[in-house]
Amino acid sequence: TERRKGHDEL
Amino acid sequence: MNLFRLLGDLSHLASIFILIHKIQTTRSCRGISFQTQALYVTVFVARYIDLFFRWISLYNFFMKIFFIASSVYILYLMKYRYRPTHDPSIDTFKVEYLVGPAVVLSLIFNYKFEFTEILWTFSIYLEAVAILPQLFMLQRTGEAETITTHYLAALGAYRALYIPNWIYRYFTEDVVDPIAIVAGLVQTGLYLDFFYVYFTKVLQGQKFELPA
Repeated sequence: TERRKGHDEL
Repeated sequence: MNLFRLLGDLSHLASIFILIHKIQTTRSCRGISFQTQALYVTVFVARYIDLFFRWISLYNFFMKIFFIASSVYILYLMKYRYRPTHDPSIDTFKVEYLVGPAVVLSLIFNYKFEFTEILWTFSIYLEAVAILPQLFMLQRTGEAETITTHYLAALGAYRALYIPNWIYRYFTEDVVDPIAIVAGLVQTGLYLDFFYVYFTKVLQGQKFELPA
């Protein structure tokens, strides 16, 4: 499991 | 994109249309907290600053533009168009108590100590509590127009739907976003009391009234 890097959610 | 996130976003969109519809048909912003709406503008501007340097998708782009534009439009309606219908004397929550801790927390708990990254984190923490002035106002007056409760229910459903979205993404994409998840759980939690009254009263056709 990795931390999400880009913020792709609103 | 998964179904939960899409439904969450659509619910968020719906909440804004309901709010604008309420203000325009009743020609009044009675019962709506200006402070909460101002906090949402702050949230969107801080978070969607990445419009300038990060491309995600056409969907993402238009949604961001919509959320910034509509929240500013709502402030305009409240501040100018229907100003006399807003009663600041019942909208008295101290927003400093929300903005201050959100700034401090975002400086401590973030993924990367960079300006735009801290702004993103700040927006996540601030959004989690931005509804409090509105709920506080509801608590004070003890009642709400039905249309206002539909607005709040759609807004609460939006964050609630993001929770299954995170669970789904954990299993399908193997990614977690602890900051968004913790803040999202807090945000959804704040709506629990409201949802209880909404389901037991408003959806049964009764007026939204809090016990004295």
